Amino acid sequence: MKEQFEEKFIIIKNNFNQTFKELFGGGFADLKLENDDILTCGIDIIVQPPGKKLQSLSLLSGGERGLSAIALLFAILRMKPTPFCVLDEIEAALDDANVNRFAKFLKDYSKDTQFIVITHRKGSMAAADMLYGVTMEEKGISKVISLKLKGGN
Amino acid sequence: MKEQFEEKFIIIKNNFNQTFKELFGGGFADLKLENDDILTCGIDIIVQPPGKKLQSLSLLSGGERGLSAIALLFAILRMKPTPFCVLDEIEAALDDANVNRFAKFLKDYSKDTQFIVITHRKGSMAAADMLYGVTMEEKGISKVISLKLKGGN
Amino acid sequence: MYLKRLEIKGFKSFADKVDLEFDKGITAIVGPNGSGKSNIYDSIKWVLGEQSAKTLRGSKMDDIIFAGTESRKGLGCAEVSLTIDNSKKMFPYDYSEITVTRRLYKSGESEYLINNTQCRLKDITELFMDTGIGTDGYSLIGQGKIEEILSSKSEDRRMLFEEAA
Amino acid sequence: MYLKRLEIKGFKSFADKVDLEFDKGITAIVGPNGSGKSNIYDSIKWVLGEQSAKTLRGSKMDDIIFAGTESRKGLGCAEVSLTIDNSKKMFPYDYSEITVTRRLYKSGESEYLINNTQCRLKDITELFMDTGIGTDGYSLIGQGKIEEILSSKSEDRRMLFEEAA
Ligand SMILES: Nc1ncnc2c1ncn2[C@@H]1O[C@H](COP(=O)(O)OP(=O)(O)OP(=O)(O)O)[C@@H](O)[C@H]1O
Ligand SMILES: Nc1ncnc2c1ncn2[C@@H]1O[C@H](COP(=O)(O)OP(=O)(O)OP(=O)(O)O)[C@@H](O)[C@H]1O
Ligand SMILES: [Mg+2]
Ligand SMILES: [Mg+2]
Repeated sequence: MKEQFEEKFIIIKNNFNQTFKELFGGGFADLKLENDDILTCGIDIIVQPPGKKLQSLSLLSGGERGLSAIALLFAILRMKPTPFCVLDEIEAALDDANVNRFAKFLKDYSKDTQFIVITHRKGSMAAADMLYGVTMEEKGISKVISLKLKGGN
Repeated sequence: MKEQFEEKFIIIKNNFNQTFKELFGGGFADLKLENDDILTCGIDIIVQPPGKKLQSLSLLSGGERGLSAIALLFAILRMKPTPFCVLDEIEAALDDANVNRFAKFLKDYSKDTQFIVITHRKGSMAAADMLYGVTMEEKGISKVISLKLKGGN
Repeated sequence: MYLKRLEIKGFKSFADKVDLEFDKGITAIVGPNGSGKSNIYDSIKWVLGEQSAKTLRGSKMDDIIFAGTESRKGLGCAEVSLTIDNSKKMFPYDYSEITVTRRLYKSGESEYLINNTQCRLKDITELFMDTGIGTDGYSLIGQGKIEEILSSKSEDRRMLFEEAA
Repeated sequence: MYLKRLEIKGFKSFADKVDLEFDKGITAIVGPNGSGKSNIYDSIKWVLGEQSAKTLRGSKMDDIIFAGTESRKGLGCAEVSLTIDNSKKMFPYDYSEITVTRRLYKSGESEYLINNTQCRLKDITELFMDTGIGTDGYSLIGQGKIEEILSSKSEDRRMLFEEAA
């Protein structure tokens, strides 16, 4: 039980360093168990954007924190993909360049996981196979229309 | 003292209904003192987007909450403009149409208050008289360049 | 085990029935502020068994029933149905797809169905156990919630890892 | 009483001195994630007397001194100067502008200056009292903080109204 958790932890840890490097174009990321009480202790997140000095997570910018969180999410998904994943504007803090990196990630992972993403960002929309538009033609009443199909218009 | 606060409160209250209507294109907004203990009680915020039913603030969308907060900020500024105001990505949750309404507000209020806005949004940038670009040419070292001047290029 | 269909009627701003079909790959949901996108997210959480009104942005559970507008009366019932592919027989049913339905009446009465057969909420949460589908874990990330994965309360993150492990 | 100039050296990612001039009207600060925009915001809060390291996203105050990068050593001192127009003589000084300076050394020593004359932090906060400028109130809204104005803790909002009234 303890060994099984430790194995999975090491896999996510290594995945995280991997996904972080892919999304940030370098740098490094790590996960550390707070103490030897593996099954009950907390987990510390350590992150260093490329070229910068290692500092606490709180000093990172809004976008760097958002992208680190996304890297961790994908690190977990890489180890154990869920059948589907629903994401509500998780790329809100990212600038356009980072949104495009995120969108590329979505495309790669969509082979193993179905993604439903609520978004305002063009980069995320461009990665989608299908688009639903939500509107309130009649005030207060939501209506949905299909906007784009895979390989179509 | 109590009367002076009550006067100011009523002005902000009325301003808030005004700024809300301007930003939402209708609806209504109100401020209510929790009880008669005017100088120590809390203040309740009541908001109703146009055409919708009056419901708790928590049920509003991310963008509706953001825009309501902006309406309240400008309601206070309208009563007592500060010499300058520094805003760090306060329009993050707004869609493009709402960013444009916010940008128009900035322009109107900039007659009485100097604004420094940190932003990723084109609508906010378009309203600016002056643009500073922050970059990290050398990793981890911030550098600033002047990008646009009033009426110029 | 991918999502095939989501039907929403009477849930939050969905006064009129909305029927969404999903395919494998990436589906984007777009629209203006306040149009109902996060309400779709909430409907998925709710039909999968979410019991906290606060998580659904309400103060009591019946806040999720369509309350009416200036020109329309409220409704007496909210209903959401989620259909999931079962072609690999990951679920202990002989059908090629599983439909989970949840209803809440203004009276406070609740109904739960699996493939149109009445059941308890417990049956729905047990159905999804160990599939990676559910209200815990990391398959549903709500608006403004992505940073929670970095939470300084490392106990929060442990839940995530245990779900994954 | 508008902001005329902001000089930053050794504060957070500003290892090299940066000199920003401001005019009346609207100035936009733009740039990629992590480039230093919010650090500019933090420098304004700090020079106006912010005493909470947490508010400046650090755990201790010396977190605001440039810590170095993979290719550059850290610095021993952070300094920020803010120059404000005084042509209407709103400040009790004969000058046409007021410059407020704050320095923090790695040793923990702090220095405060008004128009290049040493003073205490207290003198700076008193200078701005009743002007609407300062770390409380509503003239500085940080990243992710706009919703706090709607906070469910209505006591938080009272501060805002009292500042305005
Ligand atoms: N029970 C209900 N009855 C009617 N309308 C409701 C109910 N609950 C919520 N709403 C409405 O739904 C709207 C919020 O929708 P939602 O959060 O889905 O918006 P959104 O599309 O995600 O917007 P954003 O882009 O700003 O995040 C609010 O205007 C709210 O008044
Ligand atoms: N004391 C310090 N020394 C060196 N670098 C620092 C220091 N404090 C913070 N930084 C760096 O500053 C960067 C954050 O900058 P900032 O928050 O200003 O970014 P930003 O431009 O606002 O980005 P975003 O658009 O994502 O909000 C981080 O990468 C952090 O490592
Ligand atoms: Mg939303
Ligand atoms: Mg920032």
